[in-house]
Amino acid sequence: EPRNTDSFDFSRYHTLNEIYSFQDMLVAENPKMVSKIVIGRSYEGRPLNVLKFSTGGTNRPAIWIDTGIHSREWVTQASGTWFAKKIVTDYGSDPALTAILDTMDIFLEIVTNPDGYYYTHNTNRMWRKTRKPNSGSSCVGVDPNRNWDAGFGGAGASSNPCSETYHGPSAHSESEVKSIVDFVKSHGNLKAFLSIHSYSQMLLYPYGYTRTVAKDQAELHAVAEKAITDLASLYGTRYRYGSIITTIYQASGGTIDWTYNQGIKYSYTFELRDTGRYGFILPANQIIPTAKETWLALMVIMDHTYKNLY
Amino acid sequence: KETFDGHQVLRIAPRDEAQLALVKDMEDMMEFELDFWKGVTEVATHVDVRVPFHSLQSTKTYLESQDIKYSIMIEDLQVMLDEEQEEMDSAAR
Repeated sequence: EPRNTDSFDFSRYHTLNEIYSFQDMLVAENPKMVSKIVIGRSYEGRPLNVLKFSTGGTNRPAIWIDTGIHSREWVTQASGTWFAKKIVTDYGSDPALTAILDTMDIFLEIVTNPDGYYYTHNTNRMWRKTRKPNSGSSCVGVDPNRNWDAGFGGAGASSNPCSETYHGPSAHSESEVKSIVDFVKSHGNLKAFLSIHSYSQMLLYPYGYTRTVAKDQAELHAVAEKAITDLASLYGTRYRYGSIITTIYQASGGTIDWTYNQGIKYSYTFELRDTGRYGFILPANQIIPTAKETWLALMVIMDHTYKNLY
Repeated sequence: KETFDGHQVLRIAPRDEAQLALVKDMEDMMEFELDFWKGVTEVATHVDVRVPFHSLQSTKTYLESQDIKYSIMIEDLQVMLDEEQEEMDSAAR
């Protein structure tokens, strides 16, 4: 096992325990900047860890980033781990990130669906949902990206517990979702919310459950355009961007629709690359390129948020 | 551990709205147990779907009967997963 985060191998996939250990090492190595918050427990009782990057202050305006809400999208948890290290190494050397962190906090949940992630390593590599049993069905789990109280249960989600897009028995029925909901509400000062998925190379903003245009659409669109331009500057990876419903399809109960309705203007969801092929089993040698290019886009959104605090 | 021997991932390329609708219909073919990795969006965007071994023939027959183009993105998913696991084990060692 690596003894510190410098010897952590970011170019391969890691088990849940290895990521948990990484988080603890990062906190131990950077006690003044990084702390670990447990915002809740998964259905199977695993901690829902969030890394808080802060240079001081109280309840500062903040940016949320989550990866791995769909457990089989391994490149997202791997990228989240890389982001965490990037934040601590770039603070003090990258002027843009330093300015952001001197004013704002960053919260990063690397393994948003730990039960699912554990299950992908030990039982079914293709698992996407949570692991809570469904009453009256032999099928397990809920799609945590259809479980939010934003058009919950509408078109673009399934009422069939055996479906990969099952919305669950009620909004926020999944502790993995409810814990974030409670955190967002109690914090009350999140200015950006970035939820990271894979794979189809898209950067999306609300809405997914309705064709109603988000009131900030023009600004969200312009920021997305800049973000994907910067992303493409590294390896030429081409992204599409736009609202969820116009760019992919109608999807109700989605994460960023809820966060946007909570007043978090800069709500975006990423679909990371499939360049390198093989979809959910993206080769490990693609992890660092994926993380690096995504970071450029994240920086655009975070920097814009910082310069346009509301 | 669940295995995926003989599962293939097909990359489907509908050429017009009519074909797109036919691919969309596949989402409701529960008996095929298809797993859409990349869902149906627009004509310009391909669809990736994992097909269990038991429905491979039926799925391909359906696509071919509708003249919908597809290619095999992953020939045998389990082979890929074994390679991924071996790579993880080897890196850990």
